[in-house]
Amino acid sequence: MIISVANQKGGVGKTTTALTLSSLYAQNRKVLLVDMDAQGNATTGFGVSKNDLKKTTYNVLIEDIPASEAFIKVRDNLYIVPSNLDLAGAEVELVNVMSRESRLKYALEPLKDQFDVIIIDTPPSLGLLTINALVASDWVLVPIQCEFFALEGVGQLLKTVNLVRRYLNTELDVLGYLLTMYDRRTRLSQEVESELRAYFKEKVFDTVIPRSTRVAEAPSYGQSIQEYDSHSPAARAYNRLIKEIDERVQEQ
Amino acid sequence: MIISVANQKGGVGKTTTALTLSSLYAQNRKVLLVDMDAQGNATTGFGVSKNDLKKTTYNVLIEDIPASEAFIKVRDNLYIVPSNLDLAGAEVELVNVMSRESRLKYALEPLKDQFDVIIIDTPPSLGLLTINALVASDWVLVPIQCEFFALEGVGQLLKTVNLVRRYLNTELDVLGYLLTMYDRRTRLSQEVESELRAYFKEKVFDTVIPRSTRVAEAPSYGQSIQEYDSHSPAARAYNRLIKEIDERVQEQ
Ligand SMILES: Nc1ncnc2c1ncn2[C@@H]1O[C@H](COP(=O)(O)OP(=O)(O)OP(=O)(O)O)[C@@H](O)[C@H]1O
Ligand SMILES: Nc1ncnc2c1ncn2[C@@H]1O[C@H](COP(=O)(O)OP(=O)(O)OP(=O)(O)O)[C@@H](O)[C@H]1O
Ligand SMILES: [Mg+2]
Ligand SMILES: [Mg+2]
Repeated sequence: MIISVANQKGGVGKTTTALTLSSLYAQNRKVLLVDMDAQGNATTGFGVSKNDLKKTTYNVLIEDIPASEAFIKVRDNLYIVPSNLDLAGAEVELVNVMSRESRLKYALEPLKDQFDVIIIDTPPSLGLLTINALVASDWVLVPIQCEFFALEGVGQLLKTVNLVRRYLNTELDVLGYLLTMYDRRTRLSQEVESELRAYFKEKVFDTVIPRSTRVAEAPSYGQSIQEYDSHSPAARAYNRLIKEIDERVQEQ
Repeated sequence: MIISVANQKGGVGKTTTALTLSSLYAQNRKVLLVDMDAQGNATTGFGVSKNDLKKTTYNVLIEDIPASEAFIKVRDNLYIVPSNLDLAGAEVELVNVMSRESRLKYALEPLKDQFDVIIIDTPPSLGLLTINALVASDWVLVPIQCEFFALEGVGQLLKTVNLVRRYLNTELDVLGYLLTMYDRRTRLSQEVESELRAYFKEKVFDTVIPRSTRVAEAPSYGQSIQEYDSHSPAARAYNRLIKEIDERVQEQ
């Protein structure tokens, strides 16, 4: 199972969700996290230093080195293909490369037997890096911040998902929309939630991730929220989310 | 005076800052806001509908139409060059265009006499759209969210600013670093602030923008925070910021 976490709106909780899901799945499955963002937040989130990386996502995409040479172990059952600033150039470099949209898909093909779950963190854009992630994936999980601007870009993301499904990856489907940074005390969160559920109906996860400072603090210790504070409301919400995801995947 | 608001990290308050500064400056100067983000959040933030736009930033950059044909009036003394999803294709289309980094600069040249202040909102990336904004600007204002991941990308942004200054725009300088979404109750905000002030010293604005739901609510009414709730702590902080900016600009 390969899941991309994507939304071109910035700061909606893509990396946090990718880190948390990978760490949770690693409790009983073998997991690979692929960092497709040049900012490398997923790489840092598990405490990996970006300065002494030998191979990164850049080398896999542009120089065609096998992903098995690039991934590093960060926890039991949890590996990451790290990224660093080299990846910033890849968007433009990929433009004239043969089958530019499918580079990641071919790179992950040989790893499908080694890993039960592959999760891909994407940058805040719908460029070739995110398209590579979608082409390589079975599912896309869309975090949506409970704020006004958050709903604006979802239509464009869906257009891109539909284009990918039509031309490059018939398997791709939306796993669901995840409400993040939900603040129970504000009217805005409730409004965004009711608008989203009215529009996308059962595709919206029942589980909502609450805004919680503990989540924002965890990466500064190189830990996921489970490791940092497993009893926090946000950690418990992500536990419920895993169950919902497994139900949706099994139904298909 | 032309100011770009830039930081490739997503969701740090670029659009909110661009909207708020434009609306404040428009109280006593003639202001143009340029939306260089395909998401078009700055366009929507002033209540402009993206569906019936005749000309956008895309037409100005790629089809070379004069910016004076694209801007629309949104308030007294406040105009905007709007954007919509057409702009999403511009990053790739610009790659092979003559003097691709300077398209915006040439487009804004004839408007310098008409407007006292031009503010440019940029997308969460360091691609050609943000580079166009930096090449066209005198200053770049960098919003930084008081969270762990927020400090990671600043080095890369500065590298890009220095490259632009060296090859394409010797005038460009960092106006300052603005701490946004500051939550006084959390240790994380204080840690990020002290790290940032230790590193960038007086380049960090004294003014800090507090996290406030009122700010997140304002754009859903098509209003800036001044219009929506001028007595809120965030609105007052942005008022102080304007004074600090004016001092810095006059010193130079
Ligand atoms: N539930 C939450 N409660 C509070 N803070 C959160 C929560 N989820 C994420 N954050 C914080 O919000 C910020 C943005 O989250 P994150 O970096 O995961 O978003 P992103 O979508 O990956 O951003 P980008 O678009 O830059 O890649 C981070 O500082 C993160 O720690
Ligand atoms: N001081 C603040 N307090 C609370 N919420 C804020 C504040 N400033 C901005 N926000 C909210 O945080 C979210 C992100 O802000 P904004 O969209 O301005 O960031 P951005 O950097 O422009 O994002 P992007 O990278 O997607 O362009 C928005 O929903 C906005 O309303
Ligand atoms: Mg991220
Ligand atoms: Mg923005």
